[in-house]
Amino acid sequence: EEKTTEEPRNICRRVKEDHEYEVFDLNDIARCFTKCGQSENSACDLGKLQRYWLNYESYLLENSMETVDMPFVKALIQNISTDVSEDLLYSLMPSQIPRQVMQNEEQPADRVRLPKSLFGALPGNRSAVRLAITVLDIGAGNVFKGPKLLEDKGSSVLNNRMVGLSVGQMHTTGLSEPVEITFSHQRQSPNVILTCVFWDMAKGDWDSQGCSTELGDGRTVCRCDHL
Amino acid sequence: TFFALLLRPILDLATAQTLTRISQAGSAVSMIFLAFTMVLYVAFRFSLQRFKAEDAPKIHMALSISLFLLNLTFLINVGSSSQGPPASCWVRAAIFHYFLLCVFTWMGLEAFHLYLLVIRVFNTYFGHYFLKLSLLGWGLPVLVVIGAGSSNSYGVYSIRNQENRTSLELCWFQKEPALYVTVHGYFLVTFLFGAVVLALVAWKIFTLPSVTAGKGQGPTWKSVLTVLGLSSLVGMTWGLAVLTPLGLSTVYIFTLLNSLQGLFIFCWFIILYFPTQSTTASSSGTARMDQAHFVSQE
Repeated sequence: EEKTTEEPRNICRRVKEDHEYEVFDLNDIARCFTKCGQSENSACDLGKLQRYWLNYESYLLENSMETVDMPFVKALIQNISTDVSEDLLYSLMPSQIPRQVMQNEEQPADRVRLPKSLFGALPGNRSAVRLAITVLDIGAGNVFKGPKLLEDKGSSVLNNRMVGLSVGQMHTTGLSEPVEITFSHQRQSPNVILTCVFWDMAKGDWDSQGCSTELGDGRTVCRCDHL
Repeated sequence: TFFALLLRPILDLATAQTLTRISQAGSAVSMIFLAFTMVLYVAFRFSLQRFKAEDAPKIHMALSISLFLLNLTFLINVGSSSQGPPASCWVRAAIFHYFLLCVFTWMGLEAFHLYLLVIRVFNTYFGHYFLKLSLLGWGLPVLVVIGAGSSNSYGVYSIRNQENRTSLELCWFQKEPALYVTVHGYFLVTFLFGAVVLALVAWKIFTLPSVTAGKGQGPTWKSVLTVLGLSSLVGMTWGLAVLTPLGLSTVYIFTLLNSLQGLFIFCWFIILYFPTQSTTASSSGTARMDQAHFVSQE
């Protein structure tokens, strides 16, 4: 007699390489944000999981959607003229889809400012580029924590929030004016160090190179010279 | 590109060393005064009749012994290197954990006894009362330590500084989930119980003068001192640990006050039991309540 055995399905260990981003897949894989790290038994392929979400930015740029509104991810995708006359300001308020804020509007506590020079410096003579702003809630698990943070007890990503910025599927370095992200938070104890970081895909860890951190009362401004 | 803001709590080498010195000095002072308390207890048992019958001094004594041994194991643990055979570090961590849990349990039992004396008052007689408390006070921590030990939770624990260098290393937990359940969780349960009982007792103490109106109100500072004394018994100084995320100053206050718990217990013991001319007519709220309990037991 032939016995058939089926191993229990563990999406966090066997996330597909051929990135599928249907609502069902996104919801399923987002469970790994809490599942990975809960116990040593919940084996997860952190590398693949992270790549899945990193590629989601590209997927958003390639597809003709405008917004994403799921509990763990909010995104705004827009076509932007490279000939903008002013810096662009977007609200990153928690649990809201990012939205553009006009110059005469009150500045939201959590925001991102994209300098107009960023669009002018893009390679090629394009009249418009696609911009994706993503806010991802990475939960309390091990996904996107990076080796250093996981080793360093007590360290964390502020509010488990990552802000993704993508302009036209291009790497942009050495910006003359930095991209500015403002994170609001409660007043931190003096024995807590706050560092603005970006996710280095090659290293698979957080890095602060090219980013400066300006500490304020109840908010921190991050300025980075690259995307 | 994804961006984020990282939060890293740091304990630099200088701060870790200062806090360690304060803890060591405080623990040593506590140990000396806890030893005095134990000697006094033995002396009182021979000279004062009520000591043989009352349970409260016995519970104070069990707490004093467990706190003395906790301070002793802490000083040995911090003073000795965590290097060496893993088995030795494992044993040191388990013993340290055991006495910490004994202290938490006896503080909880102090609160329970206080509850019987002040809140419940009537029908508080239990056969072999102190024996049952002792089984719980010394036995329950054994079960927890066996559980933590069998899941291989003990080992070297490191506190790292900004440059990821080790500020302090001691034999303690190597697995955080076990630490959260068997230390933080255990503490939280006993602490919350103690805090509730203390709040009820404080309310009774402060409202007592109004009940005995006409006999003259006692000075409020005495009531305040009584509550402060009781709070050291039920371990309110440990509760300051909850406030340590507020900043370094609260870490220092916690370290100082908590390591001196033995001194506070000694002071309480002296105020409560040291024979003076006025002892028999003591106006201390708890002393009266001890008396009431003694009568109700009879």
